[in-house]
Amino acid sequence: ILSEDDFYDALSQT
Amino acid sequence: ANMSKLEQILILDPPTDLKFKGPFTDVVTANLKLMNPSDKRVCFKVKTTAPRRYCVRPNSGTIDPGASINISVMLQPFDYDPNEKSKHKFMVQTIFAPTTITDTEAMWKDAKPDELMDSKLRCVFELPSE
Repeated sequence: ILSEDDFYDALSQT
Repeated sequence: ANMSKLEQILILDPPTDLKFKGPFTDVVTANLKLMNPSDKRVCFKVKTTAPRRYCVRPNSGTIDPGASINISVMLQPFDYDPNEKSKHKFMVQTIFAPTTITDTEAMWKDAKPDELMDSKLRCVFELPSE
């Protein structure tokens, strides 16, 4: 699936 | 284009949708279970399209052969709009663990696209009434 989304590393706290 | 050629080795539960049940005035947590059915150690890291909206614990790590781990995905409070469908997505990116992991940062940086596996999940918001 071509995904146009940009993914970023998830944070363990905001 | 989808860089990964390797089929995802981990079994995800849930496999495609992370459901968050409101109300969203407080933190709402969804659980994601990662199972490693293989005979090799697997390193994973979690990515998202909305990093400021979620706390993810753990957000990376290594799963031993045959083991599984539970990840808590904590959606931070926000003003929920029932008409706005969530477009947030999560990705669990994985790679077979090298024999000795000296520096995980370098391991991910140096990973070749055809070594990487990934699974994408959608976020679904539900109100208690729905």
